[in-house]
Amino acid sequence: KVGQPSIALPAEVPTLPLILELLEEAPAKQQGKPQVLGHPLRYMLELYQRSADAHGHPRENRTIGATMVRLVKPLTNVARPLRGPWHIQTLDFPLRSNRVKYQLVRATVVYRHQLHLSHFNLSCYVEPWVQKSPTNQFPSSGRVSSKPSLLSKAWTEMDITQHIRQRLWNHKGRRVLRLRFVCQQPKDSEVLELRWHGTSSLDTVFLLLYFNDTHKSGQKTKLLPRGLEEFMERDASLLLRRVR
Amino acid sequence: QAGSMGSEVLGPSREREGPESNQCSLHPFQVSFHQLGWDHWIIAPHLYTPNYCKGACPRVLRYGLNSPNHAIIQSLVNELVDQSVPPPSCVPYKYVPISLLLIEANGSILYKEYENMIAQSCTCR
Repeated sequence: KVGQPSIALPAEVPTLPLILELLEEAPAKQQGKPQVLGHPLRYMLELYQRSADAHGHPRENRTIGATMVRLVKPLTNVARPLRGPWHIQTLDFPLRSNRVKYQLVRATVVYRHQLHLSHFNLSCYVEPWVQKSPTNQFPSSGRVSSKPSLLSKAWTEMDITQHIRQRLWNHKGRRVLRLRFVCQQPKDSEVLELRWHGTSSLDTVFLLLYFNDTHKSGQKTKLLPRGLEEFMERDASLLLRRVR
Repeated sequence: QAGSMGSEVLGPSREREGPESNQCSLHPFQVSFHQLGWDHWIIAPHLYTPNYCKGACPRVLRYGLNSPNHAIIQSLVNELVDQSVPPPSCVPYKYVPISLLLIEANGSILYKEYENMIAQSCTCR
């Protein structure tokens, strides 16, 4: 399943963390590399280059604040019919099942707050999807991030950690974060039927989940007392005679 | 007497120590993720330097080798008591992590730091 080279895996494979991860997360070799292009990939490449050197060594001064960052693209993209100057997309982000090993430290949604469509500059924002609640807002923690950003001026990164923790994180079964991506035409402009399907929702909104590995272990080995080591090093033959 | 007996017993061990170049040490080694068959999954980096440890362990496991007590005792057992008990082996001592950028089967992009992926020093244990 993992691909070449084929390795004869022992029966106790699930106890081998790296192999288990390969089996669970790696795409099958014959499927080829899943196509992820555009801004999300550029964003993650830049995040990688800031956090690790060309050989993959994590940088000492990295500011990522987590050992794992997952970029999640929306599953579905339902565009509502035009309502005056408003354009609304409903986006579903699948959240994988909880793993005890990883602790969610931060969640942000990244979106274009300026969108150029059919010669119009639209102003956009993201809000949680709640049925029959047009004025729904994120809680106070859903503010725009003030952290140094990898994003250009047209993009915004908004912290939604509390929203995910409170509403979704401890739910069992399939969990989906549903958001509304709302854009407004300029007030003075003529209302035109702008077509969303020219704009991939993946390229306008994505979710970033930051995790820390809670099972980091440093196995320390207690060594012989220094005096004994020095003694052995200085006169090993004497020690051997004494043992005999 | 003890000296002559000692030299008899220690004969094979001296062979084990071998020349200076055969001592337990860290050897740099690089592989591409393409060679491992993982390039459809791993976007960055392209090359991986896991390194490896190879060489003979000395008869006396000195301080700098960071050998645990058990290895020192096993070395003595091999030397003095029963040569069917193998001498300690040259294995990695310290590791450093590697950061990978991955594309998962569902199309998500993952940055992840994997612990213990690069051997940085060796020990006899």
